[in-house]
Amino acid sequence: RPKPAPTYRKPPPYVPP
Amino acid sequence: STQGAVSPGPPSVQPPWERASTPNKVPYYINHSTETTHWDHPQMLDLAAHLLQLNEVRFSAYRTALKLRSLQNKLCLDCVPLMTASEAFDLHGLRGQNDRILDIADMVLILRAIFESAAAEHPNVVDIPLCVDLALNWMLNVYDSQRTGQIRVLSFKVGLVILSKGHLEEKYRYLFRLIADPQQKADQRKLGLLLHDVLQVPRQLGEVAAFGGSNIEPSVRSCLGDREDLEVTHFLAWLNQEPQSLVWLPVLHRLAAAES
Repeated sequence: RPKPAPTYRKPPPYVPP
Repeated sequence: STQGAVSPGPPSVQPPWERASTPNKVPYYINHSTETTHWDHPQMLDLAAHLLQLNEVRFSAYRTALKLRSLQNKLCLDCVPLMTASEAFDLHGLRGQNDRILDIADMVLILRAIFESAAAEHPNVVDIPLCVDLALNWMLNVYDSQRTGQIRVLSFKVGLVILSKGHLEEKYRYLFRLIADPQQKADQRKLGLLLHDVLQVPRQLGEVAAFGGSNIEPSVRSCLGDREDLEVTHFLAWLNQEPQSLVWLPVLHRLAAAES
């Protein structure tokens, strides 16, 4: 079954406006 | 990171989504409703969900071609002739610069030129800010998953040309020219670099196992045979046999041709 390629680094955390 | 105003022109997202950038200018997307952040544009997330549904398709080359066709349509790269992409690369000084590193600003500039040209021919189809952001998103997914904000020129060209509009042999010849020396020959190392970049595309779609895995050495040996270096005629002869590692590309072209 096809597997998604992993992304290792996460984007910046959420900051409320 | 920089939230709020990022690049000039209309944004490609609407509330509750917001586009922001990391310190190295890599775009990311904020969902204020779920209070989450994502590397992927919301429409790329939708596309990814659609591509997951295609995992039900049984035959791997056909399944990969369906995924690529969906991607091509969503990114409007089916409206970008190969020559348009090639001219944009040349205009921005990328000819013969395979190892040069592009940053986000470089990539956005070139993508904007490409999609402005496409929008002139297809004004009702090509939404320039959206296409630029989606194409950038896809290219970073394929060639910069760590989001360093840098992609080599060769990778950038390969990634766009594969999905551009053009005859299959035109694409093959263009790809060969990217690695050919002034005597129109390519060596083993350059062929390996090219095939590695080409294979990152099905890899990003979760399909690399179907095409022999991410080790390109067998493909390099198969293409070169006993030769020290490669000429375009040998490259085309090998590709016309539809080697397993690349069969998804001619199948994509057959799929597109069959749509009518």
